[in-house]
Amino acid sequence: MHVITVANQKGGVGKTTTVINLAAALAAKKQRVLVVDMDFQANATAALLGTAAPAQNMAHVLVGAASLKSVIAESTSRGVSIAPAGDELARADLSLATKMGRETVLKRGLEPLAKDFDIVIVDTSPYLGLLTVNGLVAASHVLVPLSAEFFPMLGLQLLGETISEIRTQMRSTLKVLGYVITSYDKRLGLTGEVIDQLEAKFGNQVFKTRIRTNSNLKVAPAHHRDILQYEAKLPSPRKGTEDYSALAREVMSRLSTS
Amino acid sequence: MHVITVANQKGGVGKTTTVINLAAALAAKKQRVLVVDMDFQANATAALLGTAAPAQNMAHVLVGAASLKSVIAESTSRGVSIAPAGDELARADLSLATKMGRETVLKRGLEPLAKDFDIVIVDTSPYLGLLTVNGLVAASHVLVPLSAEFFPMLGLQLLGETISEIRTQMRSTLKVLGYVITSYDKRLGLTGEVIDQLEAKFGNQVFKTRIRTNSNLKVAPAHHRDILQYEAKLPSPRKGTEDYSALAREVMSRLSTS
Ligand SMILES: Nc1ncnc2c1ncn2[C@@H]1O[C@H](COP(=O)(O)OP(=O)(O)OP(=O)(O)O)[C@@H](O)[C@H]1O
Ligand SMILES: Nc1ncnc2c1ncn2[C@@H]1O[C@H](COP(=O)(O)OP(=O)(O)OP(=O)(O)O)[C@@H](O)[C@H]1O
Ligand SMILES: [Mg+2]
Ligand SMILES: [Mg+2]
Repeated sequence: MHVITVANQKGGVGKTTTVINLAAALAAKKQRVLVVDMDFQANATAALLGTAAPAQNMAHVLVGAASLKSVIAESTSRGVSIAPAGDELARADLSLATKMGRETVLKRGLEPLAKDFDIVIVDTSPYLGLLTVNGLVAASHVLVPLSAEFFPMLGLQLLGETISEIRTQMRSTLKVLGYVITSYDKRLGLTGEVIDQLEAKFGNQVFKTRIRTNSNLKVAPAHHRDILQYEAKLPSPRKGTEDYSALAREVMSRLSTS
Repeated sequence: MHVITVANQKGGVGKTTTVINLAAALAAKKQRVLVVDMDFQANATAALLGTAAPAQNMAHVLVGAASLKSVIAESTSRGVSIAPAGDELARADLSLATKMGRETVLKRGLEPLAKDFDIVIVDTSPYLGLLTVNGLVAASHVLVPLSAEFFPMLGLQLLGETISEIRTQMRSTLKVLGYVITSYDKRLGLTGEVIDQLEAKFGNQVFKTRIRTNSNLKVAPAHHRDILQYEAKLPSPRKGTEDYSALAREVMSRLSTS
């Protein structure tokens, strides 16, 4: 079972959009996928489960009041299950702070599920606190989404330092699965400059697939649909479906060689 | 002196873009403006000060190692000063946690400057931790930017609860200056739906001004220019300049009547 944590402390760079749509694209390729929502804002949960907040969620799992298995639900996406977030996660950061083994709660919670899922995708909030650290410690791979703009580039240094710290302090073998551009607009000169900088710095770690700017990606979650479901009802071109399916192929190829 | 804290725990909704460009538009209307960067990601600092990180910044102020006045610098925007953020702010949240009066450090630091500035604008990170709480406790007004999309609407509840808590627990008279749409694309049906919901919920608190989607707003910070400086070199229409100048007028009118 691979655990891919999607992380970037810069806000609004497409973490949640990538979690939802990569999960759907992988499930369409017959992977058994579990999404774990570790963001107290519960955006992935709202998109994948309709707006009824489930009674038990990851907050209960983190404080030991429920097993991870028990909070897993079917999502609105075919072949994707979800361990949802909830409001109580906002307090979990604090209540977890004083507990022993506080960085490995998610990792330990996922271990019994190793036979049940092929890929676990973890959504995180734009803050490198205990919830995100749990996501990174539980992960075999970290996927870093960013938009090709000025501010997202500034944060990659800090993210890299956090990943190194986790490898050394938590005896983790976490690998960077790659960096993916999540709102690619080729008409913008800035886009090309940012991609050049990114490729100069990270070479082959940058995914060849770029998710093009596409308003369907904004609309689909409002209808509780992933992009494959949403665009299936629209005429070609189905850019979001193409892009996330291409990303899923690239992800699977990198997982098989890592 | 008015203190306007720009806050929204949803990431990437245009907080920093609003801080930088509203500050510039207010300064163009002869207001003496101070930007305080309370985000350890220091995005406003990078845009307004070039990339040389200043030796002393808000992290030193918060732990009592420097006065706020001593870290203020001229920014690259005309008429705008800045109290910059720095990497050390990432630790400030923790070191501040055990200190007495930990939520009022910024408020107390700003008091001596009441005669020096007309408007202070505080940038915050997408996380309601101690740094953002300091921003809200120090504020006379909170300005909430959001893009007209599905996920930003989900977070307004929690933000509202945080503001109420601050009013009651911290004897603050914090007012909501308003909600501003920061990436308005009228061709998108979703935009209209979100704005309808927002106006149904918040009525007159929603600013009439909407910042239209505009790639100049993405490019300007990469050149360390605010939108007024950047678009001055371009032919009409100067949408970013128009929109942020209109927002500045609306802000000044609301400040004078509040
Ligand atoms: N390729 C794209 N084209 C157009 N809009 C996009 C694209 N990718 C994401 N978006 C939109 O951009 C906004 C931010 O994306 P998203 O919420 O996924 O980012 P995030 O990194 O999860 O944010 P946060 O840091 O708050 O968790 C959303 O409204 C989303 O619908
Ligand atoms: N009206 C607009 N048109 C086009 N792009 C915009 C607009 N407003 C903001 N942006 C871009 O959207 C991205 C997110 O904006 P910004 O960084 O200001 O949001 P933020 O709320 O400060 O994010 P964070 O939560 O990470 O602090 C930036 O790259 C910015 O340049
Ligand atoms: Mg998200
Ligand atoms: Mg910001």
